[in-house]
Amino acid sequence: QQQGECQLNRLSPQEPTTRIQAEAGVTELWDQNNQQFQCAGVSLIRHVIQSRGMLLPSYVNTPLLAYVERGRGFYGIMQSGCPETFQSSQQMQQGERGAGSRFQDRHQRIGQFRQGDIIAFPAGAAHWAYNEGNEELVLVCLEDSSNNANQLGQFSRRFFIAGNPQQGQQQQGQYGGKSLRRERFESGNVFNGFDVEVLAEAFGVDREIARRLQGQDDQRGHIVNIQQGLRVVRPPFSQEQEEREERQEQGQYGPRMN
Amino acid sequence: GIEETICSAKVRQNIDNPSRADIYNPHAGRFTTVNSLTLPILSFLRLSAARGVLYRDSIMAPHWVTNAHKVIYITKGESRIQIVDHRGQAVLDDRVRQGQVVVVPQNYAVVKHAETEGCEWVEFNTNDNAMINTLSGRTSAIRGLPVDVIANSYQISRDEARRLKFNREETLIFRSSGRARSSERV
Repeated sequence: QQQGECQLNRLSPQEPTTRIQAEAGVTELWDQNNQQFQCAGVSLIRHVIQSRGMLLPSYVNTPLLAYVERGRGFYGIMQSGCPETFQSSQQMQQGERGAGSRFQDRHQRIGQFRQGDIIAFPAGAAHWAYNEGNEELVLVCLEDSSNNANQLGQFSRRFFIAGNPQQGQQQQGQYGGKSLRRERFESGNVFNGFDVEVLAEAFGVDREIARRLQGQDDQRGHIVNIQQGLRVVRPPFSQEQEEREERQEQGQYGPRMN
Repeated sequence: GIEETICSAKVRQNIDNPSRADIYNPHAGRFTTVNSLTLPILSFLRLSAARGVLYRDSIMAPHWVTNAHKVIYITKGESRIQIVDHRGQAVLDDRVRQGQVVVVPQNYAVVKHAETEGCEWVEFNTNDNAMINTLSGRTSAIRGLPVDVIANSYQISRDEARRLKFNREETLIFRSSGRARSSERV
């Protein structure tokens, strides 16, 4: 921090100054230009995600601590090189029940969260979150811009790897003026800046799919609605649920063969 | 004793030797790193380095460095380099030649494409254990995502999502079909 930023003669409670509306939720930002945040070297954001809403995958140049103020759901943190340890096997899995189709997938670990949880996201690790409950999911996140893991200057910046965040509706609070922070949600995703041909080559797919990566036609913003629900491979949410599922399976196949 | 002081610390390591490659693709090139795990003194410097070789018509996967700025110095040939910031803007899309230097800020996404001729470079990282997160390939962030997340993020079918996820089995250095050569798409 600049020495001057900590000459705080008066402190005052702060409200969010910017709201970024998206298809299935809203993100509110406290303005990190405020001296109090400058002095602490942090910034604060609050995501309010509707039921069946997903915060698109993105990564930030600062470590991030998120508190689950309300609701429950699950999240993924992609650490490049980590194995895909959540894998559907050949037998039927929960995801296939009733769907009638064979659900096959393998991906990195999925974490589940509920009210009261604190979740730590390392700097530069892409992450996403999904509200699987029926009520709103509220995540209050602190981004530690002064952390030495951040070498990108004193502001935190969010890099989306999907969607077209600039489609969100911005409403500016009393601070006015353009701040770097708001720019994070007025932008495209990182694929948008690459040549489509190179993307097609890099992914080994056709041009059309590579173009979809760039999300230029995507009007949904940074929190999208997944009407049919999100199917992933993951363990039961709780002990009771696991026992209930086991009972169901026994009912379906008789006593569990060993 | 003296063997454990900085006076006797190992301060040199060669990264040109192909046999030291950390990542190797016989058809596309190799990538060799030196960091505080392989050269401990770097933990004092908080710096690391890497050596990259791309053969003609090869691509280094789009990636970002999570914990360091990167300074790339081209030692041979040339490569098209694109660098994208958090707004999705290409802040650099250029053919970088021997003797030129490019800075890739932390978290900026970058892709290198050696088109008409190969390219060799050395890169310096402002962290003693710089970590690369790739966007495509077997160890990429996209590969780590559930198919459903991909399908819904990009508004594509599950089948297309699987192709995005699994079509590239290499990790960092890819052979390209030459279709993407920008110099010939004018």
